[in-house]
Amino acid sequence: LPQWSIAIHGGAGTLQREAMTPEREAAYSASLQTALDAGAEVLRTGGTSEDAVLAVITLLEDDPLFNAGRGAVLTWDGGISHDAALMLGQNRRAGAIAGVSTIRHPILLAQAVMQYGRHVFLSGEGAEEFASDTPLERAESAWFVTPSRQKALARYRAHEISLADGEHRFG
Amino acid sequence: TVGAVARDIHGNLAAGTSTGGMTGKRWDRIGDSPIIGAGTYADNNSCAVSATGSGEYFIRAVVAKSICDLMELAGMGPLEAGDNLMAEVAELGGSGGVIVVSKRGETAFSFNTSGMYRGRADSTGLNEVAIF
Repeated sequence: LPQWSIAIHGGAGTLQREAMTPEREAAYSASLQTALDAGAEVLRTGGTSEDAVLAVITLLEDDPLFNAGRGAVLTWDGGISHDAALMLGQNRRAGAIAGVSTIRHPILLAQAVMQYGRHVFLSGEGAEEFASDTPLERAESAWFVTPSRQKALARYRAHEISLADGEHRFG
Repeated sequence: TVGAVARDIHGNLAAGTSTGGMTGKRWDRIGDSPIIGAGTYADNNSCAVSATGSGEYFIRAVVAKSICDLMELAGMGPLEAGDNLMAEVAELGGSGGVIVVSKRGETAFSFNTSGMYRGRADSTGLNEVAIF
């Protein structure tokens, strides 16, 4: 049995397998390998599972190929709404945040909530206010929003609006 | 969504998940990723889990905690427990997948849709990334 181990994921696949070109596959694979290597290095050198998880996720949050942090999908109004959670098996301490839009690394805000210890799950404006009492890096929308996600939202909205005009209606 | 689960040399587990949600979401919709027990869970007595997929179904099936329960209470391995919960998600109408690391350091992927980005490594030399 291994002394340490790590597994990572980059989501459920916003790009369908049949649409994956060799160049795209190489880019995704390289990003996953970089993140995996970062987490493995933490564990190989005796670091904690918490630090390994954070090493992986902060890298992927900065990578526009994946749906978290920079390059995350957009809301109906074209905005940002990030969610994240962190949990430790040793003591089952946990922290989670939802609906934040200015935190460069949402997973680190989840960690801050966990470390604060009084609450487990903060959301929206309250989570942003909590973040203001931490040294966590903030970012403008321009950092998070990418052209490919804007195009995806435009396609989605056009499709949804056409459905709403037909027999389907939003309730 | 992105996520990671890990076991360190002290036997401690951790799980993390981060996401932008789903394209065009409205009404401050929140999926399973930040919900402890649905999209993210860790317990040294069983396993650590991070999920990705159609979050509403992962919430209804309480996927992450249920995988840990199957491992701790029914003695299942991480793949068998993960497959059980992903079958339940599929039965409800959802799709996606999970990554699991057991308290013994075994890793497993379970998913029921294509285009899944995955990677894993351990101290025995395992090192792989793949797009399933």
